[in-house]
Amino acid sequence: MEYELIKRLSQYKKILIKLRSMGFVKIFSDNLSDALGISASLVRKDFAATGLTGKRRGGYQVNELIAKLNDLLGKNGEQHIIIVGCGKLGSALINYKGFENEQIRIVAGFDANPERQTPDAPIPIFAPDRLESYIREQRIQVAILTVPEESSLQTMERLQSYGIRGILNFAPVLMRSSEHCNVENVNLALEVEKLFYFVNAQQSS
Amino acid sequence: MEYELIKRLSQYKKILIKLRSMGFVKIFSDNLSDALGISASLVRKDFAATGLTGKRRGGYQVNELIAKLNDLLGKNGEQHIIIVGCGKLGSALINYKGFENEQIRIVAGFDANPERQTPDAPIPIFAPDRLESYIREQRIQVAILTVPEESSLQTMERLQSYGIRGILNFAPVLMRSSEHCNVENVNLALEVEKLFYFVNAQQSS
Ligand SMILES: NC(=O)c1ccc[n+]([C@@H]2O[C@H](COP(=O)([O-])OP(=O)(O)OC[C@H]3O[C@@H](n4cnc5c(N)ncnc54)[C@H](O)[C@@H]3O)[C@@H](O)[C@H]2O)c1
Ligand SMILES: NC(=O)c1ccc[n+]([C@@H]2O[C@H](COP(=O)([O-])OP(=O)(O)OC[C@H]3O[C@@H](n4cnc5c(N)ncnc54)[C@H](O)[C@@H]3O)[C@@H](O)[C@H]2O)c1
Repeated sequence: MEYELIKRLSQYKKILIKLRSMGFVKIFSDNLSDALGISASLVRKDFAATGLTGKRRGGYQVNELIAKLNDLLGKNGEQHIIIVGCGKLGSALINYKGFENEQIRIVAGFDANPERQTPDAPIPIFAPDRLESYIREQRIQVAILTVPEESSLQTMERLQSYGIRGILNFAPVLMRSSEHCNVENVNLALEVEKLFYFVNAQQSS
Repeated sequence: MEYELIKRLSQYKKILIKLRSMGFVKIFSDNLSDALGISASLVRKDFAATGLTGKRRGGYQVNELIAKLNDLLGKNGEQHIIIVGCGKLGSALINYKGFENEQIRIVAGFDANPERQTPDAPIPIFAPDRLESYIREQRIQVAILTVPEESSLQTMERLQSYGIRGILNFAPVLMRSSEHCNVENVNLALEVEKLFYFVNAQQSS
């Protein structure tokens, strides 16, 4: 498969995962073409070329597409990630079983507070001065950032300088992606706000 | 304003908030019409009727639209919510300053473990047997659910029976909305998976 097609397939999957989490069950090529800013006929061509079928009139089933894209893209084994900041939120994420379902494993944590450093635990928590050697030796690409606001920008910069290519940022500071590092900002308050709209819209209907 | 228009405006805002968290800066009426399953001309008519302007050729600015929709829908004061399960994740959410920016306030927590119950704290944490009276007396509409998997379904059912109309569920159990209660399932593993797609797509381009 040529690069551009692989890239589009991975983008289709990304959007489908997002839409699945928004409750979408069916989708049309126009939806994907809009979300990716490409033509609907290219979407249909890609799907035909890779055997992704749908009932044209009824669209495509989101779950079926994701499963097929998983096969095509070869959901390559387990993805190892690290977490920086192992306080309340960090520890809740370290213990979360949901990562296993998506073949993601937190392999190590890092925390500035000596009381939280447990290098011999099943998921070791190291001091931040181990970050650089650990990221380079273990070829870690993605980190979750759950440090307090005041140390978040500095920690992000350090991670990028060590070669990290993706950061899931929870600190209440909007961080921008750079050329070599993709930053996603999570704000759970927006999830609650979204919920209020459902609740309010339901009440007024 | 008639009901249907208010409902659509609130849905536009909901989608826009979601798209903003995905990084969208600009949007076209076709995107909104697709997401809501309505015609693009109805979107444009709604916007014209409520004075939401955009440069037709360049689309609409997402942040501007959200601010205007906030005014139109009268972002009614502070929304009070409760949180059930005040362990690691629950306490991280109780202390999170990001809720203030969205005018959301966690006013009370509930936890089955007597050691976590602090009824005299600034944000009191009560025993679960206080849930019913608290929800009814304080007219609470939305709850965050951060209990372990094994007690999640039962707790959800209790919340619904007490009249809760929206639940943000973190337990690793996919919960369905009912007629009177809207459930949103959060899975942070999907956010990490999404990040890997960006990172992988970037590397292969
Ligand atoms: N985005 C969201 O929806 C959301 C929700 C809850 C909390 N948060 C944010 O997540 C962050 C963590 O929240 P929390 O409740 O777990 O806080 P916490 O204080 O319990 O944990 C923070 C941890 O980071 C460690 N730390 C501080 N500086 C560090 C550094 N330079 N390197 C490594 N570790 C460092 C501390 O020792 C502590 O253990 C905060 O920024 C908070 O605002 C975001
Ligand atoms: N969706 C996600 O991305 C995500 C991420 C992390 C954790 N989680 C989930 O969030 C939940 C909480 O995780 P945690 O790390 O905070 O666990 P935790 O064990 O630290 O906290 C759970 C709390 O719930 C309380 N509890 C148990 N049964 C209860 C009941 N019936 N009513 C009220 N309180 C009750 C416990 O006393 C405890 O304090 C778990 O289900 C976990 O799987 C989800």
